[in-house]
Amino acid sequence: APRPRQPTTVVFPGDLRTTLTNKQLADEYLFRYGYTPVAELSSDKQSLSSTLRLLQKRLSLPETGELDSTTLEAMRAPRCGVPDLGK
Amino acid sequence: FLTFEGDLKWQHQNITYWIQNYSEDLPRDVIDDAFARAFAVWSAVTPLTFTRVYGLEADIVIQFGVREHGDGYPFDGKHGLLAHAFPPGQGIQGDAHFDDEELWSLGKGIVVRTFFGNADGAPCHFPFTFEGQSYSACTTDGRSDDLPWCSTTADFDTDRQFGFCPSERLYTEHGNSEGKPCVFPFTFEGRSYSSCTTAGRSDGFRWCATTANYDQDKLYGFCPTRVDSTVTGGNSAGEPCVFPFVFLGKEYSTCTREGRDDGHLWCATTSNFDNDKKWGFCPDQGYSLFLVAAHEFGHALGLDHSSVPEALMYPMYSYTEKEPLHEDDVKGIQYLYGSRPKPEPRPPTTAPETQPTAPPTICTTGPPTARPSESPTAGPTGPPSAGPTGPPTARPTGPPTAGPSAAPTGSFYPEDNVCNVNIFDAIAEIGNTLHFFKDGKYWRFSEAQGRRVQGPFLIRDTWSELPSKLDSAFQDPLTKKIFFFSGLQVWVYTGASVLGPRRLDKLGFGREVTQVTGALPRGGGKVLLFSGQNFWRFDVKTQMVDPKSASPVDQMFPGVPLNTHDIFQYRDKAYFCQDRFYWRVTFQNEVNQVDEVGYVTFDVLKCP
Repeated sequence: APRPRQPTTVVFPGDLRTTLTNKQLADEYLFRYGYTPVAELSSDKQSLSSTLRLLQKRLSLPETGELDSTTLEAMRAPRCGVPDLGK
Repeated sequence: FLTFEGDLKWQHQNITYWIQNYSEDLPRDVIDDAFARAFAVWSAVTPLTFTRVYGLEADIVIQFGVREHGDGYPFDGKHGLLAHAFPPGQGIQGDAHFDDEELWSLGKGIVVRTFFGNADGAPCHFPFTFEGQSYSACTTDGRSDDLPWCSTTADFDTDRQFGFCPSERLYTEHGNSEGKPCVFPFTFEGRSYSSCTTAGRSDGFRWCATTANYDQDKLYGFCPTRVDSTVTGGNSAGEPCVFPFVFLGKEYSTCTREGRDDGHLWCATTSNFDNDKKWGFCPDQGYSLFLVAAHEFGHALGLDHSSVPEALMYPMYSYTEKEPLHEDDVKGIQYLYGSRPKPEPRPPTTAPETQPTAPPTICTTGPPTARPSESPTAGPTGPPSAGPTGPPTARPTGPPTAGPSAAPTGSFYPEDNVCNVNIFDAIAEIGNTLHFFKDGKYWRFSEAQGRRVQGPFLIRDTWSELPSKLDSAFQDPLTKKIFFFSGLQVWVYTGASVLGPRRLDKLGFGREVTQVTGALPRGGGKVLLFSGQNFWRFDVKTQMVDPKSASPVDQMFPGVPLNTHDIFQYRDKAYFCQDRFYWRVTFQNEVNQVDEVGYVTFDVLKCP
């Protein structure tokens, strides 16, 4: 039987979003919308988990503290630019 | 619900807003309407009223921008961040900004208004079926004149309803060719162009010549945006897709999702993406400007994001056709401003309803439709340039030779400088010269004398009986009599002799008419006299109006604002003035259409 073709993903010039990893997307999103007060690469798993839990609570998502598909999907959804937390 | 820290809110209830500029994605009146409806969502449940103004003094300034647009919070290209707004306060506080790299629609795909055809200007219906094939953009199929058209219903084969899509082959906008279509090929700086170009411009506007030789004739216009076939985002926004194009060695003749994992359709804007890497997103459902605006205006009124996914103030966009306000939103906004007062019981009245807070902004800019039996290719001189419904803010810089050839004469005293007057009491063409009246003074402006302005003169020095404050004036071309109106009084000058003042009811007006705001002489001793939203037919010979002739202004003059404060005729065109602006209506071959909107001082008086 024919094997399913692996979709080719291309980096489109000028399209930053397609070049980010999930982790990078999460870091950028958490900073932009006020969940991490400073742009820090939260390498420590614990703080990322608690920050993700904060976001999940705020957006009424399942509070797993994980960068799961539901959370990633929410981060990719079109939205308002006003931060969710902070001034 | 959440409010901003310190319960930031407006300390007054009559909020003003200014639409500073426009996206090209939607007809301007549709944008005006979407914003007005978005404000109405909040005024329906609070004591707040929203009034449109035209200047930075507005509480809420609405702006379209891309990437960094001046407030330090850059947008991020297509999708993702759609818009943002600031909490109530001075300056930028309270303002709402919209990312113009998004495709703005009413949430259900592009909105393309049609011209001519037999569908009365109805928008295209995408997709539609023509000869069994499905189209999701305008097409020239089936025509030999290369004019793009679309069906205004889902099935052209059965309904036969169609209209023409915006196209430079049909008309141009702004420029100096009064809406004439492009002529291809045309010569510019010795080179031949067979399509619109941005050559010679730094602002990226696509333009064309309306004669075969721009170098010689200097006549040009801007090409209407083809929302249905141009891309947004990517790295060549505004360019049309090029089909077929080659991507990873394979040929594509429609938009595709190949190469992307976000499911968005895209196309190349040259024939070979592999070589040129030029691309953009194809039109999709777009984002509902109404819903996003209603959300942002919630912020501008003091609401923060809600955690209720069904609430309007939830941060994520989702399209709905239902009433967007959720109980959580209503509780939040009423926490800040209270609820809407119940209307007082009022005795039944025959008076018309009071004007809505936002003036109706629906203008039909479309020209008359060609009757089906007429071949569209015989098109008229083209629909009027769909001039801005608001002030021309994103004004093209025009060719180097653009600009007034002679500036009006100046004066030592600022108040004597006609260019310092924002709103005139009355404007009238008397003896082929335009007269501008203001506070007991008047200026004369004549095109014939090299567009020179003379004055100011004192009104009483020329017409001794007149008060300093006038509402309107006109001269009957036949008898040369000049009629002046102020409040309930009218004066008629025949040369130096004067009849009046007399009361308006002596002319046959009813008691409800308290002022005459304008006049349009129509020849044969007939004049249209305007008051508020109505006009009457006036007979110069009998000096009486026909009381039964009262008609609503927008019935005969579609597209003009309803609250104009002065109407006058100049060189066979009617001018409807509101604030500093005029809407010009041509009424030859028995059809009235707005063909220009502009500033009285800049575009009529040619002030610098």
